[in-house]
Amino acid sequence: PAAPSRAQVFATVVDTFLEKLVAAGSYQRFASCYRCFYKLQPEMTRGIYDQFVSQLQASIKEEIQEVKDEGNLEVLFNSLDKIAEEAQSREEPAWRPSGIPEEDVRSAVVPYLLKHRSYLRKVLKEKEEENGKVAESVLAGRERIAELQQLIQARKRAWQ
Amino acid sequence: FDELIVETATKRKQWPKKILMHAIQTMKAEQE
Amino acid sequence: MSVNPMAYEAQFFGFTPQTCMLRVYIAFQDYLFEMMLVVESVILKKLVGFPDCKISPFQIRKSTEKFLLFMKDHFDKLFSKMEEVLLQLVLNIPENVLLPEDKVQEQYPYSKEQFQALQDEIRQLQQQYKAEASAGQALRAELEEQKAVQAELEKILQWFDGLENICREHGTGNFKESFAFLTQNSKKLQDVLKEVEEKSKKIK
Repeated sequence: PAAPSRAQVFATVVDTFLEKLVAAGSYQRFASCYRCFYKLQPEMTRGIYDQFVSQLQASIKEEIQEVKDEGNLEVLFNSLDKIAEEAQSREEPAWRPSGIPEEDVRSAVVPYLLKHRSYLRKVLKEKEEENGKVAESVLAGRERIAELQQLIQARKRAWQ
Repeated sequence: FDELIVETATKRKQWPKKILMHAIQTMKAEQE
Repeated sequence: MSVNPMAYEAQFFGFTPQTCMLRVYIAFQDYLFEMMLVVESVILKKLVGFPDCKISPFQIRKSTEKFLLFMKDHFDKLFSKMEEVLLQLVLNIPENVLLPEDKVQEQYPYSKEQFQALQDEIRQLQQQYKAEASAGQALRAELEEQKAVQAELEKILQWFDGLENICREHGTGNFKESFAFLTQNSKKLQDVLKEVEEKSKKIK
């Protein structure tokens, strides 16, 4: 059977607390403390006690609901249950903040730096290839110019 | 003490993303 | 005694679990006290309807205190157990759990040295790219210059071609040969002229 969710445990624990509190503050105990009034009006004593227990339970449940609503606890509990389930296969303790912000923030920046490095490597390679082709054209151009110069020299010599 | 803990914990959750954003902006500006 | 601040839990929940439990404790306690006061006031009101009874408000107060003391004692013990369970099982992040916003810490656990090395590498790549970009600019500038220079040199060659074409158009196929032929013929003519002059002298 699946383990109970945090929300269920929370509800159960609070209910158990209330149950045991009410059990401790039993009618017998109440009547024993208010003995003089109980002797005078036993039925009224019962009525007052029942009201007391019912009001106390209602107030406590209302407070719990308020806390859950304010803190958005239902959503948080479900979310934490999911995260904990995903980490089930892991046995060793997970990372925790070191207390040194500059150390901890490093890992947050690393993914971008790695992306940036890949990008730079890529554009550098492209640039090098592009320059290689242009360099070839430049070398060819130089050879052509040398050739033309030689041709001109030959014609000049012939005329001379 | 409690306020300090919550403040620190909130910063730990939110600031790395903000710092990353600023770091990226700075690096892009440098690149340009 | 060391205090566990439960800071990682505070990071997830947005509040410290201990403060949450304290808030709940204070609220519950307040309700208990409030209810007891209400009980007491109800009993006192009911007693007004029984003027002959010998129960004083002081006695009712004593009863209230007795019951409240008893309830408070059990309340504290039960709440303490509830708090323990909630802090351990509900308002707690297990040790093996990493919150989603911290996933990068496990994916990219870079030490100071590794981080520095990465930054240095990036800096170097940037420098190399700058150098390549400059080299590219210089190469393209030379390419432009070469175009201009080639054009000028080709013009000069064309001029030579033009000259030879003119000679050809005027009957001189090979200028060198015709020039040599012309020179030879001039020499022959000069020799013939010399011969004729000598013969003419002899005749005279």
